[in-house]
Amino acid sequence: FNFNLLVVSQRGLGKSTLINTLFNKDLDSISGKSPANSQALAEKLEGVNLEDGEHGENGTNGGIGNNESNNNDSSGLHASVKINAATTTIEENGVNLRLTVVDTPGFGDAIDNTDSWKPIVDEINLRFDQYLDSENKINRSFEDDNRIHACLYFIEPTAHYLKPLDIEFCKQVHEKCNLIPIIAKSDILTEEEITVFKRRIKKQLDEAHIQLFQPPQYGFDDEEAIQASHELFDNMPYAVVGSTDVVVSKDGRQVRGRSYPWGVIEVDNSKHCDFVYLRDLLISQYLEELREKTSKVLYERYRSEKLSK
Amino acid sequence: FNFNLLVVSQRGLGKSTLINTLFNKDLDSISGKSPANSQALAEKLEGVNLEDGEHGENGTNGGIGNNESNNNDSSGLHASVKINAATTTIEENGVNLRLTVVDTPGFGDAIDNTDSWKPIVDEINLRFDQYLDSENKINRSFEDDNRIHACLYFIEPTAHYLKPLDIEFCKQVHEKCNLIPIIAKSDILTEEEITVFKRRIKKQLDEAHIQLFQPPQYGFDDEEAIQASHELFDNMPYAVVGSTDVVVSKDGRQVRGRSYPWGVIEVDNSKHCDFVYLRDLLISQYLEELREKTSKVLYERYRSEKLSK
Ligand SMILES: Nc1nc2c(ncn2[C@@H]2O[C@H](COP(=O)(O)OP(=O)(O)O)[C@@H](O)[C@H]2O)c(=O)[nH]1
Ligand SMILES: Nc1nc2c(ncn2[C@@H]2O[C@H](COP(=O)(O)OP(=O)(O)O)[C@@H](O)[C@H]2O)c(=O)[nH]1
Repeated sequence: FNFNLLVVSQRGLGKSTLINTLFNKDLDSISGKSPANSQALAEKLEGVNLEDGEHGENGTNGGIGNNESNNNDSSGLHASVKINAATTTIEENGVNLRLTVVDTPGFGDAIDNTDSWKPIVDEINLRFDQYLDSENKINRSFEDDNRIHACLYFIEPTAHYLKPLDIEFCKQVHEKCNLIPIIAKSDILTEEEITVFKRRIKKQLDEAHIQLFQPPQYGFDDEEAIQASHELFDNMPYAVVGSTDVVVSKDGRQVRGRSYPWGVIEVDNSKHCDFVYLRDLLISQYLEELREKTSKVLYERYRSEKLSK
Repeated sequence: FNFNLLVVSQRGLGKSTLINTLFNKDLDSISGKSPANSQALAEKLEGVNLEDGEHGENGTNGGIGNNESNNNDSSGLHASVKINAATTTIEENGVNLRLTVVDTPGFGDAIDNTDSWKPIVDEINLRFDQYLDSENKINRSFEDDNRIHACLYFIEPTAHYLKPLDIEFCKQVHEKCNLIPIIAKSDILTEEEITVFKRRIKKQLDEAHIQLFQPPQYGFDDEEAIQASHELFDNMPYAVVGSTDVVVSKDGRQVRGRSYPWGVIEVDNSKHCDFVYLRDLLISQYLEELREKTSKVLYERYRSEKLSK
């Protein structure tokens, strides 16, 4: 079955790396994945991005949506957001999953980012419309569910507050898809800074009445599962680090992480960052909840609003 | 004598911390500074900023130039840059220095940052004009040299390229004051990423014909001084980390730094970041060069352009 993940970030917050860390190069299961597929994802996206000149060292043309079809602005003055998608098959819990990552290069990268959320909201709506049309067909097949099941939104780790653009984007999107904001490149923050930053972010989101995807807190039969579910919820927004590089940890283990002169941060170590929580939420535990909420709540809301116009 | 430092950064890149690290809480000389003065600098600036609501947890109003006198935009849509200045006396190499830090909160923080460099260039010009006027007086006193002697520009450590706003700002300012771009919060980057990032930045600056302040590479009498001067130059743009917190290093020393679960980064350790180079350039070694170049080259250029109109 399909899982469609929208990923929104300004350039340089480790988006490609995180996609790879989540889906491609998981050390545990790398033998179970076909190399062709596991290589595919972020590189497929980058392959699509090639016209941005990301692979050349040509400065301002790199990945800031300098695409001729939208505008002639090569100075990066105006927002120019592109929508790219890449699909691959991954195996999770013995199930084959057709994963599509929808990328939005250009978001937040220009000098003037007014309305840069608009092409992204259009894309979410487009996919809802596609589903609506297919529902009305006589011979309908629900294999092609292209609706966005979750939106991973990257917050810059300033340690202060959400930026105006962050709040604007979240407002525009939270009622249309499951919003999962994450603090990107959280290895820039100390444990204390993360605690303060998370509290402020949650307060700002509350004050703006922005709804986040919440893993269900009920229906568990054992204490351990309840505990795990609470932990998953309390740690939001997750402070994540991504890396597909294998480095040697302080105590000599081979781990995925980043090696600095002052120490080695381990991606899969929950004492170093919340990556494992994000992976649990997005992949191993709540994939089905994400799809269900999209289908039963978010899509239904869109459909009834659209049909009642 | 006066030293006037313009500091330009989007919010959250550690600007206040770096100002303090450079000027206030230097562990070596802290006993030599009057507590009243040494406390003063970044807090004076923040005191001026208080109306931004920086000290309250009120989200988007925090430090993004939401000032009533400029515009009514409290959503952070349009750029609203303020110019704040704070002055203190510091002692360096036995000389008393009247240091003024000119801060520019709001730069780069809005959704639309078009022309956000303009109030800053106006400020530089205004200070040149003040000097021009005072030169024309009959009883002139050159004690009040308020011209900007250097501009510290904070580059976001994305590890990719300079952003369009960075390039735009540098273009507008490099011929008016000594431009010293730095890579902020460089503890987010591995050594390898820093090397690549510095190379790309230099290439982009070259291609845009942007001139940086270069410490003079001549006139040294001994090999060691020549060597040190080369090192100072080759390491630009400096990758800096700031901190006034005292933490315990891996080998038990008390150091200024940041403590993470995976290790402790030391601000004054040149193997961890370039902070000591920046401090040498700005304070201990080339202060006089910065003032001279301002007075003999940059100001003269401004003066002749202005008088020939
Ligand atoms: N400090 C830190 N750097 C990261 C992290 N993830 C990726 N990077 C680095 O950030 C740079 C940009 O990463 P990339 O994934 O290309 O960012 P993107 O532009 O958002 O796609 C690369 O040098 C990565 O190695 C992270 O979690 N922490
Ligand atoms: N990782 C990292 N964090 C820093 C650095 N300098 C300051 N910070 C932290 O970043 C946050 C914002 O710092 P601040 O100086 O207020 O930033 P400003 O908004 O640019 O003035 C604080 O939590 C600081 O402790 C640095 O060099 N590296």
